[in-house]
Amino acid sequence: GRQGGESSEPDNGRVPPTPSSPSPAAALPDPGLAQTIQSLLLSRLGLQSQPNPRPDVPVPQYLLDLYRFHQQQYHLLEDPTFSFPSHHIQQANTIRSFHHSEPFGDNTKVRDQTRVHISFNLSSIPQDETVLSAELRLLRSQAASLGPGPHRLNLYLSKHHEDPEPTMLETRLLTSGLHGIKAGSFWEAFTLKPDLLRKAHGGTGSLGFLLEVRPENSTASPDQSSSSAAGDNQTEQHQERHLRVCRSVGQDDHSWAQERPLLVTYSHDGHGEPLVKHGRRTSGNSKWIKARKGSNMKTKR
Amino acid sequence: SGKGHNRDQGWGKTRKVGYSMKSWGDDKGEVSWSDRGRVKRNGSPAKLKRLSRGRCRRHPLHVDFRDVGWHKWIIAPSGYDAFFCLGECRYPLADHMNASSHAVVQTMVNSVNGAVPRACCVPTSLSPIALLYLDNHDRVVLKNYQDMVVESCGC
Repeated sequence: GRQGGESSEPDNGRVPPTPSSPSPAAALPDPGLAQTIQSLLLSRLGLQSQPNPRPDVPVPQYLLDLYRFHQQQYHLLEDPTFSFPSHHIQQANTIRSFHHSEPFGDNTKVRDQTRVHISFNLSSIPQDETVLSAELRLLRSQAASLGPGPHRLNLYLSKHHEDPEPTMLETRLLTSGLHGIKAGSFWEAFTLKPDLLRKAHGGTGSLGFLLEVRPENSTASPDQSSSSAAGDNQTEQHQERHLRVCRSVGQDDHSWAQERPLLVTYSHDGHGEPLVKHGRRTSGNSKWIKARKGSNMKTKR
Repeated sequence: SGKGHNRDQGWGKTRKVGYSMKSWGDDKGEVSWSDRGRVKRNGSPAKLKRLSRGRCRRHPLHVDFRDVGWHKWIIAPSGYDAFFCLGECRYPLADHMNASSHAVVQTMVNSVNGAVPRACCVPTSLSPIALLYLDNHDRVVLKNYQDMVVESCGC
C-alpha cells in the first residue's frame, strides 16, 4: 500500500478502512495459502515454478539495454551503438537470450583458427511459444583489428564440428576498422530465419553454426592466414583477433558474458500485447539520441 | 461531473421526484436512490470529503519483489506500481466512475431491493509491464506481461 510520487492520489497510499478490512496481524496469510497464490501467479506468468538461479548470473548487456530502452531510460544505455530491434519486436512479447555451449576442456587442439563451431541449446523455450525471429550477435573488438585489407565472415548452419556439408546462411564483408566507435567494440548481428529456430526447437533443441573468417581476395591457406574467428584463445601468437568466440585465458565470468556470442530469440506466447505497440514510434535510436543530446523531449508511456 | 450531459439512461425517475443530475452536485454528497426524498445538499465539508473518499476509485499499491523474495530471479524492475480499485458504487454514479450501463441498472435495483448487491468497483483499464528475469536455466528473458497495472477503475 505504499507508493511515492503520485500527487493525484490524495491518501498517500493509505487504504481507507472498511468493515471487511482485516487487521495487519490478520492480514498475514498462512504459508499454504501464500504458496497456492504464488503458484497461481507463476502459472499466469507462464512459469511452472519459481526460478532459482545461481547467484551472480551475468546478465548480457544487450538485454539490459533492451529493457532500459523499452522503459525509455535512454540515459542508462551503456552500449553507444545500441539499436532497438523494432523489426524483431513488432509481434513479439518475449525476448530470450542464449549463450553458446562451451566445450569441456581446453581448445588448444583446435588448429584451424579461421573456422569455429558454436552451438546453442534452445530447449528451454516453452513448446507453446512461437519463435518469430532471432539474431546471432558476435562481438568485434577494437583490440581485434582485422589487419590489412578487407575480411569476410561466412556464417554456416552446421550440426556439429565435423559436419561435412554446412549450409551457408550469410556472408558478410567486414570493414577493416571500427570507425566512430568510441567503446572499441561492435556487435555484428545476423538475422536468422524463424524456420531455423522452429526446426531446432522441434528437434534436438540444439542449433549449431560454423563461423569462418577469411581475408578477402586472399590466396593464403587458412593455416597461413593471420585472421581468426576464434578470438584470442590460448594462442598468443595470434595477435590479430576478430570475433570474440572463445574465452581468453583467465577471463572472469562477468567479462566473458559481455563478450561471448549471444543468440537472441523473439517470440510470442499467445498472450498479451507485443513489447512494442503498433503505432508507437521506435524508429532507430532517434529518441535516444535526442535524449543524450540533452533536449527537453517529453516522453509518453 | 454531474453536469447533466450524457445522463439520459433512465434518470427520468429521478427528475420526476425533483432532483435533476445537476442538483445532485458533483460527487460531493452521499445520495442513494432510497435517500432521494430527504437529501441535504449542504452537508459539512468534512463529511462530504469523507463520503467522497469512499467512492470507487484507484488507490496506490506498490508491489516490491524483494518483499516476496522474487528479487532473486527478477532482475528488473525491483517493484512496480500495480494500484488497486476500492470504493463504493453508490448512486449517483458520476461520469468519472466509468459506470457501465449494467452497473447503473444494478444500482437502481439495489436501491429498491437490498438483496441485490451494489455494483462492484473493478479495474476498467489495465496496462502491461515488462519484466527482465532469469528462468530456470539461468537464461535472461525479457517479457511483456499484460494486465498488470490498473490504469482506471469503475463500477
